Amino acid sequence: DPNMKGAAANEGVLANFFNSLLSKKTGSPG
Amino acid sequence: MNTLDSVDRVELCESLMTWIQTFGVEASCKKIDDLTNGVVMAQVLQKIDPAYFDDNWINRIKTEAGDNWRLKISNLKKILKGILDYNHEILGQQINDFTLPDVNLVGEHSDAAELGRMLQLILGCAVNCDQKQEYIQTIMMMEESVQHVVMTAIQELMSKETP
Repeated sequence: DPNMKGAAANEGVLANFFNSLLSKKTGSPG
Repeated sequence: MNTLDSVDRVELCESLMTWIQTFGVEASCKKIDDLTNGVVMAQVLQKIDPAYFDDNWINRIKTEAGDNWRLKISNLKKILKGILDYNHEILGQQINDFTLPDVNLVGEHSDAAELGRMLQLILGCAVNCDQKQEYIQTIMMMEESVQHVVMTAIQELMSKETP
């Protein structure tokens, strides 16, 4: 089912994005 | 993938209002008018970083603004300045080329698009602060359609940030 594949792909994109955000180092160097 | 220019500002505002509700702040935040006096935004910022947005800071936000748009705008100006200072002083980043919210339109006309920009800046603080893990995980548990808008909003902000 192409719709289900699309939904799964979308879910993957979201998970990848937010997981990469979690691992991103942020904040002031000080 | 959405291009950053295609962010629908009103849809952004609606999705970010859903996100703002996850903070469970004291003041009501169900509709746009609940947010235009700045009180909810100030309380959310205090949850994001209570040391920076401390009681001294939040006490400068007038909770009794009512329909007085001058007081509302005064609150919103303080909040916008607080967000920009926080980005600079604590997160060590500047937001360039991002059209800043027009606080006059928010305070006087409850403009959803401009309120959306303001909430987007608060989102930027949440996903970059020390407790970002908690906030990002909360976003990941929200409806996919909301997550998608939030992702686009963060991507737009990230493209405008410079260390």
